[in-house]
Amino acid sequence: MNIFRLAGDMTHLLSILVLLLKIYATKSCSGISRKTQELYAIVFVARYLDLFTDFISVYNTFMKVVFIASSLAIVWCMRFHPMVRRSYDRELDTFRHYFLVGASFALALILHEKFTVQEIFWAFSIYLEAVAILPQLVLLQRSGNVDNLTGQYIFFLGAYRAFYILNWIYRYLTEPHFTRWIACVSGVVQTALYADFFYYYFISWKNNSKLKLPA
Amino acid sequence: RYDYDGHDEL
Repeated sequence: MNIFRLAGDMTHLLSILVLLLKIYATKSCSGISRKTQELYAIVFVARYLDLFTDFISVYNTFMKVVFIASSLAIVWCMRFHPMVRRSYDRELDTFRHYFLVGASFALALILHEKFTVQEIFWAFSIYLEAVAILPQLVLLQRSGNVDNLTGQYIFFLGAYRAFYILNWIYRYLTEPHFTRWIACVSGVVQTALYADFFYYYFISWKNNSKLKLPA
Repeated sequence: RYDYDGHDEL
């Protein structure tokens, strides 16, 4: 464990807490893409198949349970909680996210570390996580205005993978045989997808103005 | 340290 990875995990946890706060405090999920939340739930379930077979550390197991439980809880809220589901922007959240699932799985069948069920699902979860934010970014562009909590949620979500890139550089420099090409390349693509959001987020923060994404 | 098999990152 290194400081970059810990910062990344904590930022990731923070993004989930901000989203839970927004949904719980405002009883609304306006501006949040349910499709992106469903993709994240698939990412965590597919990635943590080793939850009961490989014990790495209490921290590792605890965080896996938190990520799986929180992502499923958010999807459940957005689908079934009577007040929350009413505020879902159904007509704006129209990205065909099943294509992302299919494409990620197809790529995982081709590019993986080992041809085993667990490794293919792990690679699948890495590719899917890289593109899972797309429905959310598309929804924001359509809805134009971004409320503060949603903006912070996406900012932390993008920042966590940026910390992981620093973690991979650090591990590459300090550990002799550390290579994680699948996670590294996919993580760089994932962070790059946030580039324009980060730009407009920084501009709005500098001008102390409302965050607006160009339609 | 963990050998490669266990993905030790979240």
